[in-house]
Amino acid sequence: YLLLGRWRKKHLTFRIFNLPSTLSPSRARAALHQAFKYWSSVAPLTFREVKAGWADIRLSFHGRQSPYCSNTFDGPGKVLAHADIPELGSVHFDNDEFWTEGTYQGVNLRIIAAHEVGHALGLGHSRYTQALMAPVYAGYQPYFKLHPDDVAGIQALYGKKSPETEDEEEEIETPTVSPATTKPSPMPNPCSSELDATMLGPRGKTYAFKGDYVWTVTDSGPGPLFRVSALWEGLPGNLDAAVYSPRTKWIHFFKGNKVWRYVGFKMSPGFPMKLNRVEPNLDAALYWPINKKVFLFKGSGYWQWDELARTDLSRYPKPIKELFTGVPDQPSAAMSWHDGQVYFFKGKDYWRLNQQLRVAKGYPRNITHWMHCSPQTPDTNSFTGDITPSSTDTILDATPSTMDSILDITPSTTD
Amino acid sequence: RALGPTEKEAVLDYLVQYGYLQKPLEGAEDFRLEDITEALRAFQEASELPVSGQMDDDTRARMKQPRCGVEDPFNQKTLK
Repeated sequence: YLLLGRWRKKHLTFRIFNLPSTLSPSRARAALHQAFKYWSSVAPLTFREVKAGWADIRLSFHGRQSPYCSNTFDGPGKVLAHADIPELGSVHFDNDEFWTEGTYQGVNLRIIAAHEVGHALGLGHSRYTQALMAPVYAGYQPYFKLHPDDVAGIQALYGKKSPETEDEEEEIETPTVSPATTKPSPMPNPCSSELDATMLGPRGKTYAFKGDYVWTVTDSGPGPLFRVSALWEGLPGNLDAAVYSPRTKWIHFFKGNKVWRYVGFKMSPGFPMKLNRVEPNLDAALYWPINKKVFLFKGSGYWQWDELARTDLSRYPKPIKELFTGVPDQPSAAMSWHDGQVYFFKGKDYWRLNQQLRVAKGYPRNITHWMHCSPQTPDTNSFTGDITPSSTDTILDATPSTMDSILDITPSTTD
Repeated sequence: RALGPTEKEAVLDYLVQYGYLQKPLEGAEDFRLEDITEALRAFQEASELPVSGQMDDDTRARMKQPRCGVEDPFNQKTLK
């Protein structure tokens, strides 16, 4: 055997992203589950399946083309599958193979999967041509079991399976994360609803969040409403706060005692995470381009967070009024603009602050103005969007829109 | 020597893809004959085939068999 790496933990999660078309889903899943069991039966390892979010080991099928794997496959035969070594966790199968189970025909999914999981656990190829970890597929074996060299290799990495760990053996559990199937909240009226959150997002798009919905705001008015989870998979509605940082390209969403991180529309590994250094149930968040920090707000206090440095938050929260002059406590949303002007929202009002973080004259104003909804705007549901800012509107005064791109809120292929 | 250009390229691609032969660092395209012979010997030994360092039908057949895409660590020189 050859040892290529090892996981620093022994209780691993796995996720099956897609399945081959040549086997029924239940047989394919059973084959993949059994592949893990070969290893957990001889070493103190446990494997728990998750059906959403991040997993340590990620199994998927792709063919000659793949948007996320530079190591493309070669059609039927030759290369059957490949995998990364710990702690990367990618396991890919060639979708062009005739994957089978229980027959000498085709390529046995269970045996190949067990081999690739062996790589994902840290084993290289074995010199024993009859070992599971031999590089060449030795064909279907009705009473397959690990070769002594496979067992010696995995135990060299993770030790022997001792009796007490037997009862620790976690069955392949059912998913702990089930997709939210709650009924969506009623559709908000972008022209008059109090907001849950706002953010100046990637490419200068202004996003507004309410309930289960999100829309963009431009100088031609609010865009179409989309379900939050349709854009950011895995993200719940009724958010507390949202903030995009051009510095890190991270989007952070906050709800309750959890924080989600996305890059574009893709959730970052390991999220959501528990909020443990700031209070849960935040009110708002914003990124201030002047000092490149993220500000979090709750009640009458704020935290200033440097995303890339270990910030000592023990001196926070500090009073909002100390830094943001003229702003109400418990804002419902906040955001800043490229030029450093800051907007706070509460109820149906919004405040604009200048670069000295002082509320500008004539504020608060009604949110209808910020949304570029003219007074005669019909109800959102029949919203036509033909709003033109009144002549008295100065672009900078309302939501700055010169940077806004044309509405195409759905993630394009380049997103 | 007995290989046509197409088969020679396919054999060299296989030996490089699976870690038996390493592209020379100095960027020279051609592999030295002794490196190719050594790589073939390592592959034949790992495959429990007669070790000759020459291409033969058994070696050719083994290279055609379905396998894992991860490299093999059987040529100590390239492994290092």
